[in-house]
Amino acid sequence: APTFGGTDKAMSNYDIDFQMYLAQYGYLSPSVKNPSSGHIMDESSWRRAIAEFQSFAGLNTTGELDDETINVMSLPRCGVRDKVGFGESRAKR
Amino acid sequence: YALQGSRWRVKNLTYKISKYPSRLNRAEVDAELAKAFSVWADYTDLTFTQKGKGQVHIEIRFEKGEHGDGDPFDGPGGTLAHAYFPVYGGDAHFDDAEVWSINSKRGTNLFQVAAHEFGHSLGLSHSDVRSALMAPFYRGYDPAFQLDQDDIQGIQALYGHKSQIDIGGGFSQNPKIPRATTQQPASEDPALCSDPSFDTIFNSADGATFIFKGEHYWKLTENGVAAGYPRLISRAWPGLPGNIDAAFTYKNGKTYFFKGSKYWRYNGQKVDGDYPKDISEGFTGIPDNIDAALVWSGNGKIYFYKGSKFWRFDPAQRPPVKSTYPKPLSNWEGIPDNVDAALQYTNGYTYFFKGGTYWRFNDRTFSVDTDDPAFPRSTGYWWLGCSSAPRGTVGGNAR
Repeated sequence: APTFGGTDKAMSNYDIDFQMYLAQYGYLSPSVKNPSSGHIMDESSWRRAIAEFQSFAGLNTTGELDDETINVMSLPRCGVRDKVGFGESRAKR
Repeated sequence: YALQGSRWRVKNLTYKISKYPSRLNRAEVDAELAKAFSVWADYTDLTFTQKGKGQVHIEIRFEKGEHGDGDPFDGPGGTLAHAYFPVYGGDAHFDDAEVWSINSKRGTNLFQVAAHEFGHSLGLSHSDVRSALMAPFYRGYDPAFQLDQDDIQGIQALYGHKSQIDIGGGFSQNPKIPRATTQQPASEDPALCSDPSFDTIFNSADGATFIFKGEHYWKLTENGVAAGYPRLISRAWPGLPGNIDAAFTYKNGKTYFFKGSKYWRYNGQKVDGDYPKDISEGFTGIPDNIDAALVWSGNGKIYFYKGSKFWRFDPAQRPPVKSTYPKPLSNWEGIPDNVDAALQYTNGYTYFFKGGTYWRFNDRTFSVDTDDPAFPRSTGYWWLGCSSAPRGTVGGNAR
């Protein structure tokens, strides 16, 4: 499996699913969703993506894939992206 | 809340269900999806009309796996459904691999998920308010579901407030005519129909009619109870407890609620100052633990009922309650003692409710109205849309 920057341990398939999840819902570039293409990512992007999801879901923004974050990611949900238009900052109205 | 950036330019929208779920009754799906649309219609001037075929604004399909839009579903759990914003067509797709359910803790509640998806079809993106309908996560069946303020602000940012007042429970001006056909989708509530008594009934300042029972409330339409009810009193009127004794809305537009020795004043659904207060403080001369209260159509004064007695409260007089009160309730000829509720309805007539029956009062003769069928009548049939309730007179005539 391609190795990803941002962490010194090879990521298991399990982690790739989280990459796919974050890409599917707008926290990472959509290209990450394509499992056939290797995707080098720096750590800060990875941690920022996790932190953004945690902030949106009302969790502690640790930037780490902790248990609580994994639990929320496993909840059934709507398939529409949380961030419409990748990279858009969520302007609070 | 977050707006995607597009919305419909028209407010009368049409939809069709091109592909139904494989494991639910079609008529039930029609009713649940109409209820899901009415969640948004309640707070805006949007209307939603179902079509059988042809060109519509919003197409609804239940599909499995890859279904032609490049965004395949993933089987049970995970992604439940998705919808397209108005600029992308507004359609809504539901994963038919899910166990869709209606009014049940089992499976995934179709009404709640559909109401969420239709929020997208109208231009709402996901909200980061966890209690909002537009939060992305499904958190289980909620029998007392209602929109969060965040959702209401979002949809009204797109389509404005509801301008026309939907007259709740509106008999036609001539109350002799049973329920007119209604525009608003209505439904009958099985629990309420099996015991059609309630704690109180009142009109809000904008003309809607509500009934309170225990911790819950229902909004009445022209031929029954509005879809999507019951809801929790405490979520709509923050700070107000359940099991309310009586309520009325005065000509100052404020709504007064009574329970035990206390009363509350609300401006719409916002508490209007430091409440609760003692009834003896704000309504001197009126006892605690009243049964019912109304503003009488005959003279605009406020009447309170308790047991076999009644009191008249006139805010313009000092004292507001004359020493000649209380008087025997039998003065209201034909009305029984110990009523549950009373109201001056939006058609100008005065109604009294007890158990599952009600009486219409004739202000001119100062006695129960004569009509066919005679009173008392079944509250379930005439007010709550209970198809199984009797249309005619119920039980022996009152005294």
